[in-house]
Amino acid sequence: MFEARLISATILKKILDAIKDLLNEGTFDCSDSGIQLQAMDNSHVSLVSLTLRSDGFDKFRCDRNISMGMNLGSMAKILKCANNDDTVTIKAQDNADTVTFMFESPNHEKVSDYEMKLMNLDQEHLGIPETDYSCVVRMPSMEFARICRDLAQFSESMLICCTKEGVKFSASGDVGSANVKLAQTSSVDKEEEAVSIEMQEPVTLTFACRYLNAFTKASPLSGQVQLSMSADVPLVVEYRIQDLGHIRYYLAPKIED
Amino acid sequence: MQPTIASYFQKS
Repeated sequence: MFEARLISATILKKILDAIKDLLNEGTFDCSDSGIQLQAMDNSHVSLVSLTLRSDGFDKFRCDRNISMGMNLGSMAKILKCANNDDTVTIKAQDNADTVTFMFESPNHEKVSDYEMKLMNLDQEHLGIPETDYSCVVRMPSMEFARICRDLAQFSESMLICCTKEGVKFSASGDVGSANVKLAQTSSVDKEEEAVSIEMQEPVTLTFACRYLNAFTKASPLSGQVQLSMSADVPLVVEYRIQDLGHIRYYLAPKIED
Repeated sequence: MQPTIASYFQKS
């Protein structure tokens, strides 16, 4: 028996919004430590890794490890049926071929359940090595989303250059060129507004704007985003989900032809 | 050129 309950459906809606543009389907691996999903996007350029810890749920029970392959478009249709303040419970029997989403209104007067067929997906798990990154940038997630959106107008790819002075995002194309520089903030009223840089060595890498923009769909999950970079290895874009886990996106840098 | 992510991480 698997059962996981969240007080608010909003968080699950936001998680789905953060992955459904990149993935058509995904396998949710459930164990007593929580729920994990790892999947490459359709073109195999980026990787999504979602971790939701069992202690972050209002209620969590997982008697036996189960893997639930879900069509994310179908899941999105079901989650649309939940109000933001509904409690959501995800339930499945051991070896089941369906999963049930149950939504309860705050006053418990409306209860709805939606059963969805599970899929058998060919899952190809990738081992992600522990890496000490040369540069780790933390910045407001909305700021990163804005920069990605703005620079995508100029080019398909964006250069991210990180030094101890700051981080620079650049794009150039037929229209012209764009540069956005962010310095490390000295003092801020709110922690969420801070830009911080931990640098061992300066790094300059090029990434496809299309994927970066897809990652920023996770912005509603977290006020801050963390970018971890080293030469010649994939960028990690991480959004922490408060008290519940995180979503990480890995993107291979572009290489000069 | 855009390499795939699988070229960086090994299958486990």
